[in-house]
Amino acid sequence: SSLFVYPTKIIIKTCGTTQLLKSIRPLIHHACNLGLSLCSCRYTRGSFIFPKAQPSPHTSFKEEVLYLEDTVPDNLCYRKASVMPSKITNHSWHVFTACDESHIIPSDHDIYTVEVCMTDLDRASARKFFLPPGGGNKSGDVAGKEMTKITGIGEINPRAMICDFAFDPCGYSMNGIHNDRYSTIHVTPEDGFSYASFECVGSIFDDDDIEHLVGTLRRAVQVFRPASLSVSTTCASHEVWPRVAHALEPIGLKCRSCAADEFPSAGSIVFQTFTARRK
Amino acid sequence: MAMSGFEGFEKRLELHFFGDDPAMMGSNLGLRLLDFESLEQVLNAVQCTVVSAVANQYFDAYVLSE
Repeated sequence: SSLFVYPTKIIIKTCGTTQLLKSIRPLIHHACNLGLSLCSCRYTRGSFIFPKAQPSPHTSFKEEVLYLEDTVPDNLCYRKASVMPSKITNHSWHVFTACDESHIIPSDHDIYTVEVCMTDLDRASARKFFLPPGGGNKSGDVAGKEMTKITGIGEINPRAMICDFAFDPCGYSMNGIHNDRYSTIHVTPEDGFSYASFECVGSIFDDDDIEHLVGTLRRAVQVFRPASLSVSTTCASHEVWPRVAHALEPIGLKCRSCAADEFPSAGSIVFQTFTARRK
Repeated sequence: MAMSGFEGFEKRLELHFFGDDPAMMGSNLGLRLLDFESLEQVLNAVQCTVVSAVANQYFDAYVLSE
């Protein structure tokens, strides 16, 4: 899981059975003490592998939306909740956004967020995210650095400063920071329900290879070689989502579905799913 | 019910704030002025703890553990 704190923006991304939405009220309270007020909110998630294990208010998207409607201040009156479908059974993209009158249009027209969810990871790749039996007597930091190195994750964006951590007996999280951009990876490699996520932010004006979405996405997915994955792109511009297929099809992933929708303060969200082309 | 394993799929929350206090905005630190105790209080509500952190001039990044 990860937390990013900018001067006027906070992003929290958690796996497992956390009650993430319960962070909104204390965050609004602490921000108010700093003279800051909430102006927009965006909540997204894929479909849980173990939905029945989720605690309230996350037992269903309906419950999450009710909780958000009740928690988000009334002045954020422009709201939308949507479940974006795909052709992969029980793999949808859930989105809720809310904003006040002055933030309906995304302020940064060129900035995009890419959220990748990968399942059925290549076994040899997933195995690299297990600690040796007994934990190998290394700290999570040291073991995390070794995993970053042996998996090639450090090469996804060589300019990023990386903060990584390995969990016992398996699992890995990393944050990469470069200028005002972050990227983050979370891995739960257990066989049968192996999963990895990759997320990054960028600008449609990035054109050097390292920052460019196509190269970044391709390098990230090749670390895990998943049998299936979904990519959600959020951007005011429609220039981003076509680049996803351009990045993934040359590495054997075929686009199986594409759903798009517009949301207040987020702009356009496009949810695409891909599966490995059969050999 | 299938035996439950560790849920990989994440929940993601992005909150934007604005401030009309020129002194506050002048510092351009805004939310980065939140003390660690306040952040921990928020993370307690989310059953998470900080295991690693890095920062630059633009933002702070934390790796969390549930």
